[in-house]
This record gives sequence, structure tokens and C-alpha cells, in this order.
Amino acid sequence: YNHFPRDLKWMTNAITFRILNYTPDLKKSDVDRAIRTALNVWADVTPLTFKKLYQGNADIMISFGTKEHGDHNPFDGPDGLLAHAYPPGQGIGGDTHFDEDEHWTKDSSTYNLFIVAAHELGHALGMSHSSDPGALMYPVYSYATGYPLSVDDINGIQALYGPNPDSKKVQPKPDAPTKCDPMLSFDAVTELRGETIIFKDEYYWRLHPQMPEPEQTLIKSTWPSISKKVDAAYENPEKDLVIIFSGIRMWALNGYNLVDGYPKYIHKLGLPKKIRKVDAAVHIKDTGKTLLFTEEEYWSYDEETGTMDTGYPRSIEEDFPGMDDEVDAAVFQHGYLYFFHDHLQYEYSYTSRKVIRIMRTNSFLNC
Amino acid sequence: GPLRSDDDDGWFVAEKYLRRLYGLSPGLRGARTSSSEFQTKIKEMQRFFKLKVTGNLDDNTLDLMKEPRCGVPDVAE
Repeated sequence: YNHFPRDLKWMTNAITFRILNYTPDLKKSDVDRAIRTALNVWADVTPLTFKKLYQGNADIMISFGTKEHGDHNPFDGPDGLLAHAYPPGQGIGGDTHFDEDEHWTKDSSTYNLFIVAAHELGHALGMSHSSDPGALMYPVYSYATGYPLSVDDINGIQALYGPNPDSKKVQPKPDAPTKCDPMLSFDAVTELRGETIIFKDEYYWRLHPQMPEPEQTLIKSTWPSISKKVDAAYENPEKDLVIIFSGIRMWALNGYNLVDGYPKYIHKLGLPKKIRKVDAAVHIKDTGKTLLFTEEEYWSYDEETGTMDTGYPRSIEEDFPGMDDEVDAAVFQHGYLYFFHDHLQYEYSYTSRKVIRIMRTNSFLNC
Repeated sequence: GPLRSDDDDGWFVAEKYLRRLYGLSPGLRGARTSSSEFQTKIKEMQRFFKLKVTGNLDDNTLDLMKEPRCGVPDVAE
């Protein structure tokens, strides 16, 4: 987290706010609720209280405006800049402005007012931008449900105002996993139309051949309706589908869009009911088979007939010599199978049936 | 006047972004390649966003500049 220079903060814990005008995009009551909920996010972890004023000068003056809107800090039309707020201080200090050229919503379509307001009110209380992509104070908009503050945000605001004396229990947003952590393990890896998607905890990395650095995003930001953690995933390029497994459910993506008719139960694939999760999945294009790894065994699913091959499950250790007995994630790339288990990845030749190289898992992320 | 190429458009976006959020000084500058202030500001931005710090306006950096974001200046006052 970062604060503004000289750690600007309010000198009182009783802060006032006033909403000067409303966006026509939402009902007045929805705007009131979004602002109040956003203030409560910060109040829950500090001794701060917020009182609404209906006239006169409040510490935090909230308004919607377009282009040049009176502070010589103009907005830029739709998209781009969404809002800004001033650090605590007299006059314009604490004031929070939203770009009326955006379309404000209370769901995940376009820009969610509550999320943007919670971020901006963080500025109004003295929080500057954080470089932690999992933090609310990261300066790029991303939609997520649930409690919006990360540990980084909570530490930052409490460094200014201290904790809430009533010590309300909050469940901070999870920390984003660090890609170059030597002990990093993966939950799932899949290809997606030439890109590689790596799932870890509540985040995923996107690797594009033309992007030098992986891009990290909350799973919920891209796919709000799928589970927050992913167990396994694979791409079937012939059907242009990516199947994502979480517990006993699976979802299908066409590109980045969820396919209607999902989630379905993993048992629809022919797995027995005793299987409660798939650890890893990989599609072998040459054979048209998808291998599903569960604990120390694996299954073979025929994509063409839509049935599970007979003679399975088989032992991972016996059929993939040199491999560990369990797999966290698997992906088929450049003619090799890449298996991931804990902090190690195994480059496995499917044709010569042996492990060619063993590397750290994080080397897949250019570490 | 001539239409801007895609490349020019990228520089236009980057210049606007860095002026607004990283205090890039306005006004006429010399050739882009010798623009050390421009590179310094790009590096500052790349460092903050944990991108590969090259000082060059690569696709990754430009994509991030085009993302919707909060307009509070990174340097207060």
C-alpha cells in the first residue's frame, strides 16, 4: 500500500459526507446504498464513522460530472478515467468525483459504482494507489464480488487510523499469489486459443505469446458465476471449448464466454459418483482423448464418442514413469506433456514415455 | 491532415496517460527515440504495475494504459 506524501489523513474520526448530485444510470436509492456500503467497507476496519449531510459543506463532497467539471482535472469521456478523489484536507480535500460519461451499474456489467466508490473513498481517507493487483487500491478497475479489501488495504488504512475498536471480523480479499515464489504450485493449466491460462487460488495468469509478462486477474472478475477456485481445466480445440472443473461441477468456455447449459456434474463424463474432484485434465489432440487425473489414478475420456474408455482408471505412477504419483495440473504443449505437482514441473515425452526434464513450477511463468 | 496510423495512436494514448498520471511535462519534445523523460515515465509506470521494465511502449504497457482506471494522480498535490 501507499499513502499520500506527508501521510495526509483526517484529524477527526467523525467524518461527514454529502452527495451533491446523482447519476441517471441508477435509482437514487441505489447510489445512496453504493456510497454508504463503500464507506462502511472502510469503517469496518477503522474507528472512522461517516455522517451524511444534506446541505452545507461536508468533509467528503461526492458528485458526478463530465469532462471539465470544476476542478481543472477533467474527465475524458467514456472508459479511460472513471473517477478521482482528493486526499484529506480543507476545501477540495476528500472530494470524490465520478465520470458521468461512464455507465454506472450495481452489477458486473460496465462499471460497478460500489467498487469504484470504495476505491475512491480510500483516496478520500488518505490511501494512495497500491501496486498489489489484489488490492482495492490497485488503480485499474476490476469487478469482483464479496468483501473488497485485501490485507494490503487493511494494513494501509489501519496505519493511518488504527483498527476498529469493536474489532469487527472481516474476511479480507485473498492476497494475489506471487509468480516467482520458488514454492509456487498451480491449481490448473489450460490453453485457450493460443494463450495459456494458469489458475492459482482465486486468481489466474494469462500468458500470451506476444506478451512478455503474464497478466494476473481475479477469476471472479472475468467469470463471476464460476467457483472462486479451479481444480482442473483443459482445452478441446476441435470443439473450441475450454472445460473448467471445480469440485463436482464443470463449466465450459467458448473463448472467454461461458457456454449456456453449464455447470454440469463431472459424473456426466462417466466418472463414478465417489470421485468428488478432478485434480488435473489434459486433452491430447493426436489421440482425441482427454486424460482426467484423480488422486493417484487417471481416466481416459473419448471426446468423439463422449464416453469414458474402458480399462480405466489406471495408475499414474505406472503409466507415466518418472512422474510423481499425483498431479496438480497438466497441459500439452509443443508435443510434450507438462505435469505440475507442488513446486515442480515435469516435461514428459508422450511418444518415448519418459520424463525429459524436471524444472520448478514457476519457470512456466518465466521466473 | 494525414490520418494517424495505429502506432501513432498508441503514442497519443501513452502521452496523454503519462501527462495525466505520471507528470510528463507538456510541450514539444524532440525525436521520440531521444525522449529520455518519456522513457523514464514509462519505466516508472512499468515498475509500479510490475511489467517488464524496458522504457519502451510495448503492447503489454499500452494495453494496461488503455484499461479503465482511477484518475487520481500518483503524486499528490
